[in-house]
Amino acid sequence: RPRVIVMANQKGGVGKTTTAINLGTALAAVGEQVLLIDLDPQGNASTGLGISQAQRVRSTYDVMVSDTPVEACVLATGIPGLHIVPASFDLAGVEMELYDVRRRSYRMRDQLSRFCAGGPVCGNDVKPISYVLIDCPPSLNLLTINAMSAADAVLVPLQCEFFALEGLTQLMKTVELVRSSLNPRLEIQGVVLTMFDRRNNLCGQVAEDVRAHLGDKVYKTVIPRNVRVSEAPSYGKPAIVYDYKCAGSRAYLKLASEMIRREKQL
Amino acid sequence: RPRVIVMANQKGGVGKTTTAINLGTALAAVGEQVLLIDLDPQGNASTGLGISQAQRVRSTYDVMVSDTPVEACVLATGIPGLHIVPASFDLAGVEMELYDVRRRSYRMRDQLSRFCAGGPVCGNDVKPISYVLIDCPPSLNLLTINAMSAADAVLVPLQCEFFALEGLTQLMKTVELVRSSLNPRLEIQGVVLTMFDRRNNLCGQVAEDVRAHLGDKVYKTVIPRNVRVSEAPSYGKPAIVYDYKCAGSRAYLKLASEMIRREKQL
Ligand SMILES: Nc1ncnc2c1ncn2[C@@H]1O[C@H](COP(=O)(O)OP(=O)(O)OP(=O)(O)O)[C@@H](O)[C@H]1O
Ligand SMILES: Nc1ncnc2c1ncn2[C@@H]1O[C@H](COP(=O)(O)OP(=O)(O)OP(=O)(O)O)[C@@H](O)[C@H]1O
Ligand SMILES: [Mg+2]
Ligand SMILES: [Mg+2]
Repeated sequence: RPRVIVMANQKGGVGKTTTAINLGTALAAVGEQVLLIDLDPQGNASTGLGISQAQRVRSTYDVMVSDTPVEACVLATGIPGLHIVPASFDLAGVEMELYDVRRRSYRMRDQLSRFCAGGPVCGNDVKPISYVLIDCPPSLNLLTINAMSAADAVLVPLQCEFFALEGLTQLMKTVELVRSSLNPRLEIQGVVLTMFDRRNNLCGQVAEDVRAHLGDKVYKTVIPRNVRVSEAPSYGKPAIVYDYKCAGSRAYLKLASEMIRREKQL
Repeated sequence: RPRVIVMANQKGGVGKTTTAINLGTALAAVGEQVLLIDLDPQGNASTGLGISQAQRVRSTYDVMVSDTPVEACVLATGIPGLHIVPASFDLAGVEMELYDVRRRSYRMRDQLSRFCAGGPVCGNDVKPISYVLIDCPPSLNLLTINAMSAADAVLVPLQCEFFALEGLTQLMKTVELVRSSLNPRLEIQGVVLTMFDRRNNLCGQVAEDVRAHLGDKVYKTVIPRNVRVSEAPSYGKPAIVYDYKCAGSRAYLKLASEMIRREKQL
């Protein structure tokens, strides 16, 4: 069974998508088989991996609403070992469309269970998927709840800014709520500090605060603010492919190995 | 009747809240009477203006769900001429709670009409409100739709990054949809470029792109990335109060005067 990890944080613009894309790529680079599920109607993870709107004939909307099997929606990304189920804009209507549908909070979980029972392989790959990463929208709505109820763990990308810190308590409460009502195995796998700028005092203070409160839950690897990371999506490539040597790429590769070490300890 | 302006952009972290707080403060500084409505469950605009959780006894949740009049939820901010209706976490449940309520897309509009018919004054102020600014969450859900159906115009804060640019088309479509179905007077008042970093090529390219597509809709005033702006919320103050002379504050003061000029021309 693959490990299912959700990138979640209702605060906007903290690096959820950038982490999903680059962590996914880094895990594939070290030999893992990764499936990325884009559950954000904005579809930034799909765009950042070069999937055009025209290619998104089937998407996570079909998985969530019309019960299409996951393997029927999977696309290759051009990166060996990394596949994606792309998002489309109509995902924004899922909360209303599933309003009175039974097991509406378990749609993603039920679909992933079917996928896992069947292999879980993507396309012509023989090796089964070892990691599923789910990118979430910036809210705690039905899409994020579905991702959390399907997951083994939550990875929290956290920008070192005051507003982002404020949202952390609410996020922890939501994870607790999902754990007690929908998914008893859900845990916070870790918190990753993103867009860290050494010259900015506030970043250092927020990082200290977070480590004081959450201790070892906070990854040692810190992702620096690095313009190459924000340029990469306009070429439809992960930073690791766009500029392998830049500080951002090196940080994501380090993050992948730290994550694999953590997973082994669990 | 006050002018009602919505800060909207479903892309997260682009500066909606920072613009609502600092533009509101700048307009109050030049003599306008401003009411800020925090319609984001995260409640960052309320925190950024120093409103503690304990003070949020009544909030926009009460306005939207329990039909409490706006004037009963208004709080002073300590900044002369600027009042706020704070947000609370239970706002996140509004979409479900109003699922089958009649006129659910017009709740904010109906409430603001009542407020305007009664004066519209806040607390002991004699001068009526001339601007209502509404801060929205990073999504195009019922809260944002309510804000747009209540508004005269949408102000779009736009970070000069690739993913933020990608979301612009979808936002324009939503404004068009609201204009044709809920609020025929709604228009895009302008696009404000935020967190602009001169040293970063991508910023320059995105800014050029946006001006080429949207022409005069894009404000001449550009808000620079400025660490003092991101420090201010941790003191519960707008940047303009925290550090009057910093580049960010000066830009927001310029934005306020450019906005007043635009409003006069309409
Ligand atoms: N390490 C980094 N250095 C520089 N820019 C970054 C970095 N990480 C992310 N960015 C940029 O910051 C912006 C926000 O990141 P991203 O879109 O990944 O956040 P998000 O949490 O997924 O946003 P949303 O809440 O809208 O889904 C993007 O434009 C991205 O390119
Ligand atoms: N001009 C600026 N210079 C530096 N930092 C800024 C600037 N404007 C905003 N920020 C910081 O960037 C982060 C995102 O800004 P803000 O929270 O206002 O965006 P938002 O669009 O309201 O986010 P959300 O989508 O979560 O509501 C905040 O931490 C804020 O302090
Ligand atoms: Mg994202
Ligand atoms: Mg905000």
